[in-house]
Amino acid sequence: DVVIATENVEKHPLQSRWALWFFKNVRSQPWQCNLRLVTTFNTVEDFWALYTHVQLASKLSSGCDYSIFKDGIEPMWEDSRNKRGGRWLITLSKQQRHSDLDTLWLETLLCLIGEAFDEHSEEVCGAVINIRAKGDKIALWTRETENREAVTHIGRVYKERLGLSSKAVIGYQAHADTATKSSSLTKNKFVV
Amino acid sequence: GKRQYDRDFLLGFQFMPACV
Repeated sequence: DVVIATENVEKHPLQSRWALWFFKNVRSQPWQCNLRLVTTFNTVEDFWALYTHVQLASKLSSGCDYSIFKDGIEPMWEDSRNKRGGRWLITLSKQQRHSDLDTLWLETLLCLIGEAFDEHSEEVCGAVINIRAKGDKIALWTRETENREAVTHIGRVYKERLGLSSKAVIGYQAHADTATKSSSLTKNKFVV
Repeated sequence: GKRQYDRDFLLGFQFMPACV
């Protein structure tokens, strides 16, 4: 009876439907062939079903990414909803893969699906985690670099939610700048 | 209105049997 009752409870709908993408670097294939849409979800319950089913980010091999984007937005600069935007970038040391990476990524996911950025949540496109030997990265993507108020609000809330020290500084980079330079050289448009 | 969920609410669903 308990099982039946549980099944009858309505799931909790999210504001947006989200898509999980997985990227695995296979050098012999073009970049886009290495990027796969895993699935989409639009309830709290389905999010957790997915989260507990897939590998933790820290267990992925180097060169892999997870991306979570609003359904219909592809996790690439070229998408029309991304191309004028940018990203709040969190760069991690090698040691942090084992201490902080999974916690920071889960917190990022909860910010997205919970619409943590108030009226500016509509500016959010998605988030990406890159697993790399030289240091992992997490980025929160927004759609319009010029929306300074929204971008900085999102950055301040995001930094607080990640529990970063007030002395730590995170930067926001325009995709248009990242696309033309290596990310380590891209200048920050905003910092919080 | 917008469906906003705070982190504690969302985390409360993490280990629910229906999610496994």
